[in-house]
Amino acid sequence: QESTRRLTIKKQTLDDAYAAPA
Amino acid sequence: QEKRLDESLGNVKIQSFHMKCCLDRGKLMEALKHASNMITELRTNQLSPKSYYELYMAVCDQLRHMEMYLLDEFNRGRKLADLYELVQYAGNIIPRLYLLITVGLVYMKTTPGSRRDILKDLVEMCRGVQHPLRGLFLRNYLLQSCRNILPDVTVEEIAGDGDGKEEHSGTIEDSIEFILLNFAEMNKLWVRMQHQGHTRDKDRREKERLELRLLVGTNLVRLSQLESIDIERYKNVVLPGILEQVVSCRDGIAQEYLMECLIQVFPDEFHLTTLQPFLHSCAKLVPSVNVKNIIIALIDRLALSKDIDLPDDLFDIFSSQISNIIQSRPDMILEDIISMEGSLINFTIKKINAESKREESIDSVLQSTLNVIKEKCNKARIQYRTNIGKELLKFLKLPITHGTQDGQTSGIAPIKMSLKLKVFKNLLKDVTDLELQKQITLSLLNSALDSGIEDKIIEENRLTLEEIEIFLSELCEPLVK
Amino acid sequence: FRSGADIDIILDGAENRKLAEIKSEDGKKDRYYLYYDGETVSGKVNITLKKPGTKLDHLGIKVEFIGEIELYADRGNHHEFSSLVKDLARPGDLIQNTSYSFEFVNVEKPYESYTGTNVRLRYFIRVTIVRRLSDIIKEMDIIVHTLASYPEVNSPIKMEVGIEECLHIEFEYNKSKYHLKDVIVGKIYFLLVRIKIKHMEIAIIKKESTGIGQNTFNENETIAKYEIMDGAPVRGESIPLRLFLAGYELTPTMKDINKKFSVRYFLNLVLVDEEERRYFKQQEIILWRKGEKTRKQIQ
Repeated sequence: QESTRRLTIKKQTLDDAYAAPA
Repeated sequence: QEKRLDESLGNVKIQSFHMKCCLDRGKLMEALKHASNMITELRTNQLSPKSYYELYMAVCDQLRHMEMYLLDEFNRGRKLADLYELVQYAGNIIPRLYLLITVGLVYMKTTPGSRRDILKDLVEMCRGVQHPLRGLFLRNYLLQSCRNILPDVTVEEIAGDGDGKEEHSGTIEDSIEFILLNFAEMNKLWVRMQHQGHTRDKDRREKERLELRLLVGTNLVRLSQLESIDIERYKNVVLPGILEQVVSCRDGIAQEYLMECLIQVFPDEFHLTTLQPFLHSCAKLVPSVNVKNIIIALIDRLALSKDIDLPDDLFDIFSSQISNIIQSRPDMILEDIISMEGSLINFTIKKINAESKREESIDSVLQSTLNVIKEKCNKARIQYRTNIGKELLKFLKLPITHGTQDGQTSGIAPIKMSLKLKVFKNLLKDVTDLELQKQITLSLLNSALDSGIEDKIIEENRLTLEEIEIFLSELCEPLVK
Repeated sequence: FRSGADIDIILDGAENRKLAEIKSEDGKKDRYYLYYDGETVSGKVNITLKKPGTKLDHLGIKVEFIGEIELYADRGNHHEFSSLVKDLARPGDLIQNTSYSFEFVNVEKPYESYTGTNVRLRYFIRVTIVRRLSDIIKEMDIIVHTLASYPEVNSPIKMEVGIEECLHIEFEYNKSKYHLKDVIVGKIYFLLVRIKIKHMEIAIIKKESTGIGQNTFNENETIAKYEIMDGAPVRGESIPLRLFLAGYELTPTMKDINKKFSVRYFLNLVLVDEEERRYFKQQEIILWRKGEKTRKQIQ
């Protein structure tokens, strides 16, 4: 379990995910 | 490119040789170091996608040796409990994640109870690779590695299973979540490729993106192979998850490919229950997408389906959704609209058995087409010697040659059909030029003449006098002119 | 002037005592017996005459337990913070091989053994045969580890940093205090990305400070560089971080040791852009050594 521990992440919005790099 | 690729392949060969020597001598840690050095070649940014793919395949082949060795060790009882942690000590992210996937796979194969956690961990940790090309291949490695290990059982099956399988060995829900997330991230990277590099390289980039499409599509293929995905799961979880990404990405290449992929990989029954959302999504695709091809692919597929009960209102659903698509895409060219309507006629011909219902449906398609043509062309007539003209000719021939009673394509059946279809005449006369009308008439006449029964027309009473009059006076008029 | 005797120091319970490693000044790894604060240090001193039958006269034999700090810039001065002496023999003659027992009961060992770039803290047992002209001396190092238990308060480090109109990130590390075999679990969330990022890495930096006040000398050493992102993210991306400290040679944080030196650790989050410009944010973390027993109990 130590080896797979992660923090909860904020979900990226779809708009952000597919936006062109700024 | 060739020189760079050869150099990289050479390094892979050397490092993999050392890796295998170390494995033969039982020196796992050293073997892992060589494996890491080998995978480091995949950090390159000097190779085109095609060359990178070759390098990637070479590395994957060698990693399979490592996997086999580790599986052997596990089966012999050697505990490698810390290995999942140890491989994470690697300082560079690319070798680290490839090794993590390889080791994780071995753990999942030998310890089913770890599957859920490791699957989730691997798909999340791959976020660290944001470089489009390297990220795509890494996630492809993840997907391909896990293809035989994805849980394909429901919670109910586990509960009902008497042999005490633990729930955290994973269920179909975990597999769906895993693949959908991997797919979303891969699509994101794939779409992002269009923004890399100079604008002058746009065409080359597009070509490269097309070469890589299969990497993304493989996620959908894998989903379709999961047997526990029933219609409900497909409708409520899988399809919405896919469509959400496809529509949101607003990229023509991705949308066109993925929608066609969806049609191809999932079975007809699934498509039948999800027509509304699927076609609704088609309406939201970007203007550059050739929606016509997607619609036609779907309709044609269902038209060819066997042993499936099609719902009675299927034609109505298609018809209304196509109208919706046409309305929401004012830039759609007329040829494409006609082509789509043509596929609907084709569907009607193949799937609606009741003659009157079939004729009624074809008429409604003809009417919709007529309305669209009038709207788009205003008062101009479609010329025969144009692309639209050719498309329209094909369209008009379809119901009269294939839509006849008992599927007769010759004789006077086409003539009879052309007269039965109330809108056919209007469509022909109102919006086409003389030449196109003539071609239709010629086609009808030749069909009748070719069958060699011209002297039996009246004799067998297959055309009434009234029908002959209408045919000769109205439909043959262009020929006379 | 050659020494007339060999001295061996044998520690009690050596066969059951763990050995620990410590880097020597020349970078090699030495292994010595491991002790903890409060433990009794006892054993035997064996003196073997080089020429049996000959007499070795001396002005006394003693054993010392010493803890000292040596600043390399000031080699002549060794700062002893711990010094215990036991006399083993009064002035006289040694005519045969002799063995003496010694015991330093419940010895205070307040600091951890440390070998750094500019300073060394060591503990050792020194046996001296005092003679008129030159003493015969034998030293035996031991290593001391200082243990701590789980801190009562261990809040995560969470911060938003940025360069206006250019790059804004929010980073989070799950704790501010980590034991030496711990895992740093974190994430970096991108709020604004207007630069072409090539990659992101996290470095563990050790800062050794020696001296006090105006005479403080700082030495930075990058213990680890760990790549956590390859390529350029866009806004809204969350990049996971999982860094295992057990893979690196670290010591506990040492603050103001005997007013002589400090050893502190920092995490340096670095983003590198396509033109090799580096954007970084440094954050101190506290490292501590967890006792083996504690770990096992929790397990």
